[in-house]
Amino acid sequence: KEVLDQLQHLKAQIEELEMKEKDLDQQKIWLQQSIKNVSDDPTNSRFAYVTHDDICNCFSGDTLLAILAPSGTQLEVPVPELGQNGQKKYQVNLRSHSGPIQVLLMNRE
Amino acid sequence: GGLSPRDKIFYYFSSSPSKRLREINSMIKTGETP
Amino acid sequence: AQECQNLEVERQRKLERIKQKQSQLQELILQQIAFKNLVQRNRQQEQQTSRPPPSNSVIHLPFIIVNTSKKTVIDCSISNDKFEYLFNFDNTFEIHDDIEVLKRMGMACGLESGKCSPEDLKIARSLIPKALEPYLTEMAHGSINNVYVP
Repeated sequence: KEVLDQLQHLKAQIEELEMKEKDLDQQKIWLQQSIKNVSDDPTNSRFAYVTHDDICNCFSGDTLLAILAPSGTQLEVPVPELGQNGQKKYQVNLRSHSGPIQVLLMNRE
Repeated sequence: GGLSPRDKIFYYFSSSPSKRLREINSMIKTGETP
Repeated sequence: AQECQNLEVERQRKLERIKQKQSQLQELILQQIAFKNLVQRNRQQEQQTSRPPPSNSVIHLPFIIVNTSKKTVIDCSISNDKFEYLFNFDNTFEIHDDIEVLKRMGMACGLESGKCSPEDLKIARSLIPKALEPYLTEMAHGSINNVYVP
């Protein structure tokens, strides 16, 4: 009888979880659409920018590269490898198929 | 996107999740692929 | 008893999936709040100054940021049409997207770290659909790690 009760209990829990998952899926779709609508709205996109100071204040002292690229641009980062001089090499490769990529070099100076 | 046989991580603008960038940062820091 | 075991495994799988989806939903909530907050801030600033900032002093979303030590030597090759770039660094770097930058700017009202003041929570509430407010209240006290049923 205990096992049967546990079985019933588990089935009920699973049903609840399935409903919860459906709710979450719906909320995600809804929110993704909302974000798209908000960011595509021309009156909002006009104000969708940050200043150089905003960015520099988030990464104090570092050298920064701001990259603006068309949707779908591929950024490729290989595992760092040891170079011939014994130093590790770090690489970033950018490839666009639909438009030029803009890169800005920024630092506090 | 994902890992290729040559151990790279790909990120696609306006498409890949932020999590992918965190994986890249971890790989750069540790030298190990996720 | 076997069926019980199978159902328990299924229950655990569903729980994990739900936690993952909840985490994704939280991230989307942060995105919406951060973006709307940014737009509001810039709109107010332009109203105060009565003009937009110089175009060469701002960066429009979306973008990503590569940051590295100022001692790092960066070698850059660019194709003629600017469709391809290759960067070589002699030191480590990090890459962050624009939403991460907005969070660091405080545009997500501290919700990303669970440190949200009552005033900020009020602002955040006004920026998301009412149906998601229960999540917001939980996030204000820390990320939702377990399955949360509003």
